[in-house]
Formats: sequence, structure tokens, C-alpha cells
Amino acid sequence: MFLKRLTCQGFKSFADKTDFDFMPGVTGIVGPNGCGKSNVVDAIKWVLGEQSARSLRGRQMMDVIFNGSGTRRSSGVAQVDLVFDNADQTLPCDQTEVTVSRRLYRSGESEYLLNSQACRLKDVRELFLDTGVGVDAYSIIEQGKVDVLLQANPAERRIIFEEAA
Amino acid sequence: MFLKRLTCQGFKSFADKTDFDFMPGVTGIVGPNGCGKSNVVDAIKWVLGEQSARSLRGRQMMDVIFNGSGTRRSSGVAQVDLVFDNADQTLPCDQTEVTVSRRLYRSGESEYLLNSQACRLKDVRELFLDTGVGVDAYSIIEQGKVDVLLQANPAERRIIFEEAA
Amino acid sequence: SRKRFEETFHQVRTHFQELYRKLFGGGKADILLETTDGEGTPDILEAGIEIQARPPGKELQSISLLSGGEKTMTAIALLLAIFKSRPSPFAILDEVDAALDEANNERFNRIVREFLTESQFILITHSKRTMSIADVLYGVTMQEAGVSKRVAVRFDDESPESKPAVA
Amino acid sequence: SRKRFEETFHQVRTHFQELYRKLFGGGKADILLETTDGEGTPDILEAGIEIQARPPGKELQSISLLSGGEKTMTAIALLLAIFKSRPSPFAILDEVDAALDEANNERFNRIVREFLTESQFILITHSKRTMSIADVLYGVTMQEAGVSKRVAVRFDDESPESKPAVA
Ligand SMILES: Nc1ncnc2c1ncn2[C@@H]1O[C@H](COP(=O)(O)OP(=O)(O)OP(=O)(O)O)[C@@H](O)[C@H]1O
Ligand SMILES: Nc1ncnc2c1ncn2[C@@H]1O[C@H](COP(=O)(O)OP(=O)(O)OP(=O)(O)O)[C@@H](O)[C@H]1O
Ligand SMILES: [Mg+2]
Ligand SMILES: [Mg+2]
Repeated sequence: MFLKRLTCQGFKSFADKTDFDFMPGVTGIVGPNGCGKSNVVDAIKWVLGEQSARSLRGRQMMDVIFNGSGTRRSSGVAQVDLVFDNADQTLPCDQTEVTVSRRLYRSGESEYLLNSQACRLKDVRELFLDTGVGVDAYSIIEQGKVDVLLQANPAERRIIFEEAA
Repeated sequence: MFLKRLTCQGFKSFADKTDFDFMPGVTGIVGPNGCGKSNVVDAIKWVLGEQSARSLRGRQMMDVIFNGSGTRRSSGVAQVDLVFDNADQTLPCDQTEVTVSRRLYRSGESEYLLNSQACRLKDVRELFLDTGVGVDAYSIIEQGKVDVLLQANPAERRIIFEEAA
Repeated sequence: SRKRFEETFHQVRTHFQELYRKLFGGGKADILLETTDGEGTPDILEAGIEIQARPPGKELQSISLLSGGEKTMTAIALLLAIFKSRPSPFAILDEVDAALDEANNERFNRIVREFLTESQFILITHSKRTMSIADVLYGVTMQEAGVSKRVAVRFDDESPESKPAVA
Repeated sequence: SRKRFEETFHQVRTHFQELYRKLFGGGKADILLETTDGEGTPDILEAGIEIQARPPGKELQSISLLSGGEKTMTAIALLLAIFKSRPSPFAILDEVDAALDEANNERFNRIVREFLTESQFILITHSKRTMSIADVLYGVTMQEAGVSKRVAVRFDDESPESKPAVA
């Protein structure tokens, strides 16, 4: 199983629908300060079910909706889709391509979708159980966070370790 | 008043007596990871009276004494000298050159010197009063610490601000 | 569950020792369960985790004394050790190479390449050296203030950050 | 002492507003004394300090949403603002440019040069761009493992980190 495509629309600084196609191997993301690279990481965390606004650098979950710029009005909704190649059937469903989506409206209304079908966060979590995919997995190292295990005291390290492994 | 020279001997990775001559303007310090650049910063903090081992990345003050390498035995004493140009008489003493020194022996014995005369930390602090020089001044930004004011909450920021200004 | 923790801890420990040596080109590192005052057997269910790391040619000291770059390399070794014992189809590393000099950056990149048989890696970076190991490079810019846009990156001309070609 | 705090706060605030605009080439920033629930007058003796920053072309949002580089530039503006109102004969900055792209690195260097009439600056860096503004460059190496040595740096050939000339 591997990542195929990420699509963001109205999510943080991605006002317009923007795709990233992933290949096996190394995908590099580059660009000037503040242009949106870490927002791509936030998008992946968010669509996989991240519940903490703080972990997405926001103060409330509403902060992830594009809130306008010098030239644009704010968006009414944020949406992220993440497409997985499931040819090896690692994910417990028939499709060879699996899409997880999440939407958040200004009203606060929020949706999860699996292959365009409305579902609950619980369903998304169950889908990825034991695949190593998810916000608790130790597979996403955020900017500035690489030293966390070294800075922590031995007891805190134990807790992080138990969650990760 | 400006910095003229820093001399380290037996301080952290500076096993041998090493000088750095400073000019007005910008002095750049470069080199590979782990070669001793931040140790230079620690040396300046330490000779100006830093009391917290933790603020020097150690667990106890003894950690600043060179403790050996693959090819060398550990040192018995750490010494740092910092020479100031005092031609404009900013510092309340007659000399046009003022040297502050600090020594720490393996025994735990510790000394401060002003122009090679033994003195107390109190004397060093009084010398620099109102000159903007000292460990509490906001003039040393340690590695990884540039964001501290942004990361702190408003109350913590107030405390830092009051200490600095 | 005590058994599971012990197994995982042992796996991570083995990977960490090996990855550290590879990343540092030598030296020695370990993770240990804390004992009360360094005596006796650690309480497997409660003990905290201690990290020891000795870069090549240096003496073993508290990890707090390590340099910024040495701490990053040690942390990368540990994170990849955990990743190796709990593999995921993908890993995302956001500017983990910020504190690394050229030599360490290169060793880090080489280690990442070893993981590619098992997982996809997404690396966000400002380092040209790290960019050079990417199979695909995406540029992100804000030609319109405040609005992110994906662009293609030409790697042969100057810094992709200053002159990306628009895709 | 209340008076002194107010004066210093006002000075720092003015410097911060100006330095932020210079570092970002636009935009707007401020420091404010917190009010209870954003209403009424802040209690000068107790109120916490709030930071607001809006990069050019973007909307004002919580500073937590800023990027790594934007946070560094905002922090540098504030630290230099404090330094400007409480000047010291010297300032030491250890790898503060780690998160900056080329353009921001250059603006940061330019601002540092403005401070040189009043103070000496010691900059520790891995960035060639920052090295290029130094009046004196010292290299530090460990030719003998674990033992630091100062060396001269030739700036015209490749990275000083890989080939310093021995002084
Ligand atoms: N809801 C939102 N609407 C509009 N813009 C947003 C929103 N949330 C965050 N941003 C903007 O996104 C920018 C941060 O982007 P990001 O963190 O991805 O930058 P980056 O490319 O990682 O930069 P760096 O190299 O400095 O780390 C900030 O300027 C922030 O104002
Ligand atoms: N008392 C000591 N005796 C010997 N070596 C020491 C002592 N204290 C610290 N060191 C060594 O100094 C090294 C750290 O040096 P320093 O932090 O100055 O590196 P640096 O040049 O700033 O590197 P970086 O670019 O990674 O920040 C560590 O390897 C540490 O082991
Ligand atoms: Mg970022
Ligand atoms: Mg350092």
C-alpha cells in the first residue's frame, strides 16, 4: 500500500484545489518560508483524523479553513482527500484505490468520507488498524519536533514510546 | 567598550589554550557539527557568571571541565578569560583593558579574577552593572532558543520581558 | 502487554544501536530502562527510558552536552529505529535536516535511501543536498500573496526557491 | 518601576513594529498588554504580553499558525527590539538563521549590519550567506577527535566547513 495523491481545497493556505501526486521513493517538497510546505503535512494529519487543533498549530479547528488574503475572500469549507493505492489489499476493502476525505464547514459541521461515502472517524481508524497509518504512528516528524525524544525526561519518553510502539 | 579576546583552556572541548580575537563589526564562527562553536558561547556565559549548569547544557557545573577524548586525559581545571577594551572608560576602573577570568578545579574549587586579582562573582557583577553586559542581558541567543518568546504564554513572556528590560 | 513492550523495546534498541553507528560513522549509542539510583533491575512496567550516546572519538557524557547537530542525528537514529520496528507505508519528515552540516546531511540522506524498499518518504527541506536525493520534487510558492500554489522545480538552475518553473 | 516598565514596553513596541516591517519587507506586528477577555484596560502591573504579527499580503491570524521561518523572523524582530532599547556592547546569535530561506537570510543579515554602529555581533552559522557579511571568520574544527581547535577560514574556495586552512 502506498500514498497516491493528496488534494487540498480551502485548507489553510491552499485556497484553490491543489494536487500532489506521490510516487514510491522520495518526494521532496521545497519553497520559500511561509509558502505552504508544512501546511501539506497538516493536511495529511488532518484527513487521517487529527483531533487536536494545537497539533495543527491552530487555536481552534476552524483555523484550518482558508481565511482569506489580500486578494481573496475566506473559504466556506476546507476539504482534503488522500488517495491510497491498495493493489496489495493491505486495507480491508475490495477497491484497489481507497480515498479518505474530510470536510469542515464554517458552520462547524464536519464530515468524513471513504470513497465518497459518508462515514465516521471511527470507520477511518478501523480501516487503518494495524497498517501503521494514522496520527499516532511514529511516521510524521513535524518541523522543529525532531529533538522531542531527547528533550523529554525518562518518564515522558516512556509514555511517547508506549504510544508509538 | 567592546570585546577584545576570549581565551579557553580545559573548558569543554577546548582542551588546549585557544584564543579568539574579536573586532568591531561581525565575527563569524563556523565549522562542522559538534566541533565546539556553541561551546564558545557557553564559555562567554560562564566567565560572566552563569550559575546554572543546565543553562550550559550540563547536569552539574563540573561538566564544563574538559573530560578527555580518545587520545587525551581529562583536564584538572577549566579556565576562561575574557578581555574587554575599556578605552572609553565605560567600566568603572582605570585600566584601558579589563580581563575577567573564571576557574573551576576538579576538586570543585572555583575562582573569579579581575585583571588577575582574585575577586568574587559579586565584584564581576558590580563591574558590569548598567553596561548591558551580563548573563541576564538579552544579548545572547542560544542555539534553538530564538523562538522562546513566541512559544511562551503571555504570562511567561511578561516575566522574560521584565528580566530582560 | 508487558511482553509486547519488552519485545518492541528490544527491537528498537537493536535498530538504534545500528542506525546510530551508520549515521555517525562510528561511536556508540543505547537506550536503557532506568533503574532506581542506577542500582538493581529496572521495573519493566514503570521504568523511564534513558538515552546514551557517544559520538566517535569522544567520551560518553550526558546527551544534554551534545551539539545541536549531534542531538538531531541521535534523534533521527532513534526515530528511524522506532519506525523500523513499527513500519508504516510512508514517513513524512519536515525540515529535520535544519541543524545538519554538509557531511551529516549526506549521511542522513544515505540512510533514508535504505528505508525506501519498505516505505515512501516525503521530505520537506531547504537543503539542496537533500533535494538531490528526491525522485520527485514539488515546489510550493505564493505568487498570489497568501495563496499556496504547487509548481514544478527545475533542479539544474539556481535555487528552486527563487526561480521555480510554473507547472 | 511601573513607570519604567511602561517606558521600556513602549520603546520595545516601537522598535518591534519598525524592525518587523524591515525584516518582512512589509506587513505589520505589535506587542500588546493582555486584557481580561479582550475588554477594558490592561492591568499594567500584571498583564501578560500578547504578540500579533501579520506577514505582508496575509490576514492577521494567531502567531501559532505562522511558518517556521516566519516565526524565526518575528522572534528576531522582537529580540532585536529588546536589544535596541537595552543596548549591550555585544550580541551573540547562535544559528538563529537555521530555519530561514535565502531571501529572509539576506534581510536578516542586512538588519544585523544596521546594529553594528552600536555593538559587536558574533554570529555562529552554517549559512554561506551569513558568513559573507562577517568582517572576521573563525573556523572551529576537531582534527584530533574530541579536541576543538581554531583555524583560519578561506572564503573563496568550497565550504569552509569541509576545507579550512590551518592557522
Ligand atoms: N487558515 C488559513 N488561511 C490562510 N492562510 C493560512 C491559514 N493557516 C495558515 N496559513 C498560513 O500558512 C502559512 C504557513 O505555511 P507553512 O507553515 O506551510 O509554511 P512553510 O512553507 O512550511 O514555511 P517554512 O519554510 O518557514 O517552514 C502562514 O503564513 C499562515 O499564515
Ligand atoms: N566537558 C567536556 N569535555 C569534552 N568535550 C565536551 C565537554 N562538554 C561538551 N563537550 C563536547 O562538545 C561537543 C559540542 O560542541 P558544540 O555544542 O560547541 O558544537 P557545535 O560546533 O555548536 O555544533 P553544531 O553545529 O552541531 O551546533 C559535544 O560533542 C560534546 O561532547
Ligand atoms: Mg514549515
Ligand atoms: Mg552549536
